[in-house]
Amino acid sequence: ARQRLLDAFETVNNNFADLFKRLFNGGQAELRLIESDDPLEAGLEIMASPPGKKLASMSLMSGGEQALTATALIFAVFMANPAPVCVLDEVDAPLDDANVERFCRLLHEMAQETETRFVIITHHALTMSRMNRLFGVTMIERGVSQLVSVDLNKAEQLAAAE
Amino acid sequence: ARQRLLDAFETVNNNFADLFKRLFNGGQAELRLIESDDPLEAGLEIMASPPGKKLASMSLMSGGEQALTATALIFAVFMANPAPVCVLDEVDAPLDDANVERFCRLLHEMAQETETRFVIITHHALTMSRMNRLFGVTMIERGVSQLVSVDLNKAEQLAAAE
Amino acid sequence: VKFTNVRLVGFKSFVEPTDFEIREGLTGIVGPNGCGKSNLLEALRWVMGATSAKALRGDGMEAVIFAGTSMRPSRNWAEVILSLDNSDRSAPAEYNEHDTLEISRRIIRKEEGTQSVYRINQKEVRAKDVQLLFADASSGANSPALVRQGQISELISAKPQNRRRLLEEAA
Amino acid sequence: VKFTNVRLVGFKSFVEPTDFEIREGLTGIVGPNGCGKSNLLEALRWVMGATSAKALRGDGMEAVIFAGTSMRPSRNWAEVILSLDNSDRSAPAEYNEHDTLEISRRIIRKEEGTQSVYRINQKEVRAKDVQLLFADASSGANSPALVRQGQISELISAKPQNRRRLLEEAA
Ligand SMILES: Nc1ncnc2c1ncn2[C@@H]1O[C@H](COP(=O)(O)OP(=O)(O)OP(=O)(O)O)[C@@H](O)[C@H]1O
Ligand SMILES: Nc1ncnc2c1ncn2[C@@H]1O[C@H](COP(=O)(O)OP(=O)(O)OP(=O)(O)O)[C@@H](O)[C@H]1O
Ligand SMILES: [Mg+2]
Ligand SMILES: [Mg+2]
Repeated sequence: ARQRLLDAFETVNNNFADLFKRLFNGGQAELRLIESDDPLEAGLEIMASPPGKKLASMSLMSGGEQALTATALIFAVFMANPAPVCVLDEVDAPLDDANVERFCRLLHEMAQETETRFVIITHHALTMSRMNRLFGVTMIERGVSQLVSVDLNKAEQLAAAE
Repeated sequence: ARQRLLDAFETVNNNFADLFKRLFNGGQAELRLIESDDPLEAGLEIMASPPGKKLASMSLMSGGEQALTATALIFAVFMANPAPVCVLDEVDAPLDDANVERFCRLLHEMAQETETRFVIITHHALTMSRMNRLFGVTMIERGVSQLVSVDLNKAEQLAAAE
Repeated sequence: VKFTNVRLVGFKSFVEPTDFEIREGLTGIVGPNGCGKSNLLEALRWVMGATSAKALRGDGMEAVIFAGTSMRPSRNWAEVILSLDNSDRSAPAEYNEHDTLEISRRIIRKEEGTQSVYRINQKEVRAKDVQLLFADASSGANSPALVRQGQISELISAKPQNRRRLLEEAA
Repeated sequence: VKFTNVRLVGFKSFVEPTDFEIREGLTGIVGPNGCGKSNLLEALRWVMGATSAKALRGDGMEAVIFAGTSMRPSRNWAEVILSLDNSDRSAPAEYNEHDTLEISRRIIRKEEGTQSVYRINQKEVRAKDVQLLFADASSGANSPALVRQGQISELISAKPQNRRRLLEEAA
């Protein structure tokens, strides 16, 4: 079990370093096992530096940088053993447009590599425009949800309307 | 001290009920002291129902509804004793356009009632368009921040650029 | 296996039978605050055997049954049916002869409490059987592939010890 | 009193002296991820006497000094100066004869550690004096009026006991 965790750590760490670079367009990141020599007892520390900045603990990064780094970590674990479906609920909320752009490009690349079907819940107009299709959820009758197909052009109206 | 907390609770609860209605365009909300008869030992429970929905604990609401309700609570405490400056760092991140619209309208009303100066950090294009002025923060030289005045029309470009 | 459809009947705000198709590539889900988007993800995790009350909002399994509105009465049962395409025959042995797998979970409110009934291709099974089915596909209700709203923030503020558990999912 | 300006010198990513004007009504602050917006709020809380390491990102007071980049060397001091307009004469007695109040906090990295020096109108005071000054104006570094990024989420997931402390700020 200890060896399996170390192997998993190895794989995930390599994925993480690569995915971070793709999401940040450079920079570097790595995982570290801390607080114990025994991997089954250790803690997971995340060190990262966006391009042009110093390597430091993730806790010193900005809100959006932390979210993008944590997303890279979740994807790193996912890519170690890709599931047939992946659902992301508003992970792009704190990201600016440039980061959302790279996030969506990475989603397309992962979808091609793994054949995983992705479901992305979002309020971000830019994310909507990068999807293959959109479903809208509405409550025309109060308290009752309905699912409808959405024209990619009508998307922004739906997200804004009541 | 016990009486002061109860008086504060009374004021904040009334503010909260009113601010919630203004942010949700209806519905109702209230605070409850729970887990102890002694207010100095009690916990603060938040009950709320958006228009057309049942009154329930805040923990059953959607992500955006919870954020808007928590914002109403913070404003309720603020209005009990308005400070000369109020800074809000990305509190509008999980809100849709309709809620952002009401959030900004409430900010204008509070600014007039209290003469407080508000500073709103945001990524939301709609929020930017409702401000009296915009300052942009940029890192033209990597790792070095600069503050610049932003033309309200150029706003969206800045938020999106790298 | 490929996930193809999630059907919700009386699950939370989806009181009317609703088919949520899962198609190839990237599907975006949009709509105003509180309209039901996260409820879709919860329905998927619920039918896959999610049991942790913390990860499913609500103080108990009953919280998933449509609670009624001022215009509609509450219900006393809820069901979610997940359809899987097994044409690549990658399902576990005992279900692998079928082209389609249908996993359903129904909860019924009775006087003595609520009861969840699980079925795979109409045959009643235990919760454990459903959880194991997805564990084989490395895609259980708690898999890293299903990222709940706010889970990214939780990961950022988590103690290093708790973050390490994420690795254990991959091991 | 009215807050009119926050001047940052060598504070985190604001290595060049920067004047952040606080004007009437609603001022929006915009920019890409990581460009320094939250650092502005931290500078304000820091000069008002914030001491909790948890609420100021970083493992110690030194974390606020510009740490250098590949193109610029690090610094060994940082300063924030807050200007207040006191024409309504609502300041505490000992400072109330002045039209303007200037509160400054400077931190210097020395061999034996770092040291914060506080001044009000050029006169050196203790941290406590600055904290009390703002307590009178019900707007301390921990006042509900200064909402940090992620603080709304913290309030939502807080235990009821911790939420009650918010009320104590108002009492
Ligand atoms: N058992 C139930 N019966 C009826 N309605 C319910 C039930 N449980 C939850 N709801 C409703 O579902 C709504 C929450 O939906 P959901 O969390 O999916 O919203 P959302 O679209 O994700 O919103 P956001 O963008 O704010 O995250 C709540 O407003 C609540 O009233
Ligand atoms: N002591 C320091 N010296 C130099 N740079 C620093 C220092 N402390 C923090 N920074 C830099 O400041 C940046 C964080 O800025 P900040 O948190 O204000 O970003 P932000 O604009 O709020 O972004 P977001 O929109 O993602 O919240 C980090 O990228 C970090 O590199
Ligand atoms: Mg949601
Ligand atoms: Mg920030």
